[in-house]
Amino acid sequence: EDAETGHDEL
Amino acid sequence: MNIFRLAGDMTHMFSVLVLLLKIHTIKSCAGVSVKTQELYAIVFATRYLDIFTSFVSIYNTFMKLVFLGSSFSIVWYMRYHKAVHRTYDREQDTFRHWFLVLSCLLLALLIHEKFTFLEVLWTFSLYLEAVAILPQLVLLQRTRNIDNLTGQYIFLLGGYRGLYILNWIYRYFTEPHFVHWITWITGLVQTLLYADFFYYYFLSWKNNKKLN
Repeated sequence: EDAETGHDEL
Repeated sequence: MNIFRLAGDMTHMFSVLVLLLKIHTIKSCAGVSVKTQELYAIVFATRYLDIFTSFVSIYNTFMKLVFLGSSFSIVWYMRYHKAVHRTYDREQDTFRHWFLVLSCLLLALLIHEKFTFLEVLWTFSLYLEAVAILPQLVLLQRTRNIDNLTGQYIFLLGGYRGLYILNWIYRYFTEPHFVHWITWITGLVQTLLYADFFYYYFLSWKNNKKLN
């Protein structure tokens, strides 16, 4: 679920 | 996704929807700091820039739109809706919040994980979110009273941040390389800012008297 930017949290 | 993070996101969503509903229903923003709302709008605008470039999940995109929409709607109501704007307490809401924006921007240029445009703005949004509640807490102390919805708003915001800390602890123990110092430290600072508010909120609830 990790986006490439590594920011998967809101 | 874990239960702490889901509960945290739901609590966060309720905090902004409760506030938006209050302002829309009673057409008043008495006791609410528009500066805190502007800071939150900037936090979401700078953190969710990747909404179009990196897709995480339907949930993620949906929640980003909810936070962007609600925070900008609240600012619009308080600034441009005639009836609501009349109830805005301009004399008391005097926190110089642009200094907060500037200092968070400088700090993000100094301390970040990667020096890219999106990453620096994302880090800036974390620092700004940690201090965004300050104008509201100062206004609260000045007006010395709090109608229950504004209290609930701050209470839910603090709850969301507390749940996120549990989420980070959970992820630290379940995901091998999950280490994000900047996120953790800013999240902790933000939660500590709420600590004294929680103390007085609990006291007023326990003694069943108005919070002051």
